[in-house]
Amino acid sequence: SSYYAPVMPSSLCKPRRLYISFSDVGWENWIIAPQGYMANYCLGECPFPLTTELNSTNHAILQTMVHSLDPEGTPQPCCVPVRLSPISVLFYDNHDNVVLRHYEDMVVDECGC
Amino acid sequence: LSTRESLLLKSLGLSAKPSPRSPAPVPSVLWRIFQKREIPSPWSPGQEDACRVEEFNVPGNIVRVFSDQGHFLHSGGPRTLLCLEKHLYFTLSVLEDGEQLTMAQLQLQFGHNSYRAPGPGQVFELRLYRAPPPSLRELPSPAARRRLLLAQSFAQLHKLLLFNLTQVGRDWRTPSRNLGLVLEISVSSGTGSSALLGRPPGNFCAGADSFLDASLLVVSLQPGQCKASRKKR
Repeated sequence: SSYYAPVMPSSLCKPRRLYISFSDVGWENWIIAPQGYMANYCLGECPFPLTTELNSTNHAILQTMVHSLDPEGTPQPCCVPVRLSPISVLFYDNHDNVVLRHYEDMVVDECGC
Repeated sequence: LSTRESLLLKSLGLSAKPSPRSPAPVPSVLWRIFQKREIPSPWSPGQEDACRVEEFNVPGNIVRVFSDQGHFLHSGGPRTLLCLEKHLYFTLSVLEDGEQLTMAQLQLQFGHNSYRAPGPGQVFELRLYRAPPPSLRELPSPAARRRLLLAQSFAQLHKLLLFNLTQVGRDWRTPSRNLGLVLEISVSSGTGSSALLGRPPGNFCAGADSFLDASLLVVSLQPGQCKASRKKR
């Protein structure tokens, strides 16, 4: 028989704060700006039943159901980014030229199952 | 870390970790574009098309400012009307395969505006030539060696002169064709040139001799990196 254990809201699938500091990774002498940025990441559970807030696919709903019936055999769905934003970076390249480049999908705005 | 770092740099389109030797000041135009993207407009949040450079109204997700790697040439002596002659060269080989060059703009920077013509009835004449291939450099006359790209005359020189070199930039994507340019600024001949020659050369070249540097601003687009973001489910 399936069982239903309530999950604390903070452990549900959602974006978690992650600040990337370019000086931490030793890039501060060639990246002009920004000095860092909020990249965030997704973490949390996708429990049965999936609520609309968890921004899930139909397949994820199916998988949570199977997981609730057979927790050992089928894992929960994954918690992944579903909406990302770009950032622009100003830096020196290997020929001392100044480059302004736009990078897609660098910031996690929303997560989903 | 170095393996992971090189993988991450590669995903950011960099073959290796840059290590600037003599970093140039950041051009104000790049600061303006960067800061505008940092602070999205309240009227259309999230609508900015970061794969288009609004300031120049061209598609592009990379804007580079290349510093000039050329050197001064000066074939004429102090008694000629030639104020400046310089080879300009920009290393466009850094553009990756698949990048589409959508704009190239030559920027000539002078120390100040000049408010005086070189002499009565005189103007500054600026010419840009395609630098000759090595095989033609031995020809005696400069005219035979060079191909005029553009010519413009100025009664007064502005602090910043801009020239659209998009087609030339696209030619330069073929390394064997990137021989650079020759920039020439002279005082027009015509009435009164002998009087001009009577003055010390510095005088009639005043304005042109405040030339600071040349740079090439290039906008390019990497189509593969400008896909539409995943829609909310």
